[in-house]
Amino acid sequence: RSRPTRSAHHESARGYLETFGYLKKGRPEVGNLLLVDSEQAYEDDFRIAIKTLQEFGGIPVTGEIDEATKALMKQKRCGRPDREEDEEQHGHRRKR
Amino acid sequence: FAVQGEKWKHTNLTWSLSSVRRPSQLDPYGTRSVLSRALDVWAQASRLTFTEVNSDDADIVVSFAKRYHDDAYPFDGRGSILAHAFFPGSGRGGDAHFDDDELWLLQPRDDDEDGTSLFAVAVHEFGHSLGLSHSSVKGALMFPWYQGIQPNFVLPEDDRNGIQQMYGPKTSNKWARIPYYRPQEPPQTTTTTTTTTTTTTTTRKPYIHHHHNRHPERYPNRAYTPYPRTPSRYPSYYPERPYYPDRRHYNTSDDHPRRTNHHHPYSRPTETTTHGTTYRPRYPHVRPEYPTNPRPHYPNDPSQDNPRKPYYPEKTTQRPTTTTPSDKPDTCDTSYDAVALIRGELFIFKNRYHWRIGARGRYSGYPMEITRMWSSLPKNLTHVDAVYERPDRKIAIFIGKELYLFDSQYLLPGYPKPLRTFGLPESLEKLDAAMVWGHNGNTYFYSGTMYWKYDEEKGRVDYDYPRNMAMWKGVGNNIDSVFQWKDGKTYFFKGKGFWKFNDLQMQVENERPSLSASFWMGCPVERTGRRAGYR
Repeated sequence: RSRPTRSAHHESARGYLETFGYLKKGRPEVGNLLLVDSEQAYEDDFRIAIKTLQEFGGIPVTGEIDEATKALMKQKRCGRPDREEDEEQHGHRRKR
Repeated sequence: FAVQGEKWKHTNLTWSLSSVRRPSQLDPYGTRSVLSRALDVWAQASRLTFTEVNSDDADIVVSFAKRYHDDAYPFDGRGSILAHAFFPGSGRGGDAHFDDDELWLLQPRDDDEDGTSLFAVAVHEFGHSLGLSHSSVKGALMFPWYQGIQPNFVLPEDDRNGIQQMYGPKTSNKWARIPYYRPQEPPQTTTTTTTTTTTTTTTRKPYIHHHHNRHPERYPNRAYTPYPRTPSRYPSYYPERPYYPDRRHYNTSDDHPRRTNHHHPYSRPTETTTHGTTYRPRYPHVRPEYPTNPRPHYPNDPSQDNPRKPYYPEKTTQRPTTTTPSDKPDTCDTSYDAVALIRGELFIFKNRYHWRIGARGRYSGYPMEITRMWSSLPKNLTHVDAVYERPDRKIAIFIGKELYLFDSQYLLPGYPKPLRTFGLPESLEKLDAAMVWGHNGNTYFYSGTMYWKYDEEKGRVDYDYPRNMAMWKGVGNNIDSVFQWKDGKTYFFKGKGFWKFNDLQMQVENERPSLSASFWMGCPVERTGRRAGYR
């Protein structure tokens, strides 16, 4: 099988990040109409989400979909999001 | 840990295996036994009790389903998603769903590679059912990625703090702990019948003798009371005041089947923590299979790791006491090795331990070993010398002649590094303290009678140092620690006291140090070792 193209990794990572609450669901461009370069904003959000996942999972924080990150995303886990949606919507701070 | 916000208003929760969505690959009785044990983990650390009821109206309904199953979280077949659960609430609130396509194991062995321990996942999911979110602490139960469960499993500190913050710690009932005899030989499997006319295949532990509730009017809710104080007619190997393990061992039917003996005046059904009725043996004629030297089991005591090691108290009448590690400091009567403000929270270090003080005071469960937070520190750590959070938010921990540099909890590659690499003299044995001085934003290291200014950019101390500690008037030499608190002021520590430092006048505000315990630890003044003096 040919190596999955970078966008395939990108897409599966995006799905994973959205499933577990690291990235808002749906294309963010809709939400970022004010920004001149929404693609750049999306890349930033994506990178931040990857970093957040890496920090939460206790692997080196690189912001890249490296091998450690791929392995983490394959690992068995709980189906609940790591960052609860209501925290995003209401933005209230959740007690730690 | 993270508290999601929803919590149960009552603590006596009911649970049930779904009558409709049962596990297709698992024996229902074994499944219920594992689920019961998983709930018991949380019950042991909090005021919660769980009673199994055979109804889909229970608070927590456990079901096994495949793919899409009427909620927004479809499963993925034999894949990475194992289960999920809902936070406390009515309806499906508290319910836990397990992916029936997974290979669930009731008794996982070490070599089970692709199977998944139902117990490990159930304990995690029930954490959600009780209101806990995911934790980023590796090793915590609420860590989202599957980690299996160690054989001598103990509820991790992070989870204990979480559940106790929500529901309060278990009220300690010192009479309700009997010595727990860890099975030496493999437990024999027997089939028993309980009064609920269901045949339970249980793992039966050696029989442990119990004593009746002698004073039901005084202890109405207690199944057992200790011996009378003068056990003259009992064999000497009975300790005068035996310790009992937690209730788990005589209320749970799967561990130790019991039948209610209504005829005996002293034995009334007690409010059991888990299902099944309680049988109490006739007292006292049954000759117990009781080991000559009961081995008290203290879960958090590292010396318990080797059950094979015999435990013979010097005098059988002496009550085995909780062995507190000798170097564990008394929170309200100690000096400090290091004090630092890290991520806006106060961290105080002493010997192998540290306290963490947030906006609402000291965290419960402290002092805790330093290595539990920074696990890359040496295992034989005895103390740390100095700690500070660098301007780049890295955490510097000085131990002897070395600096350990952490990015939150992860040791950076290349560390530890010797102090000489930062321009400090080879002869320097250790640092006393380190801080970023709020007055000018520079970093200073202190040791004995000297101090250095450290250039964070260059990564070395400035050339016209060291200078004499006399510059910091009033604190003398050989300080214990110094740091800048949230009020922007500088505080020097020595012994059990501290000085507030006037940065402009470069001298202490009061010549006489104040008592650290009451100010920083919030201890009542009378408990703060004033007798020992702190000048």
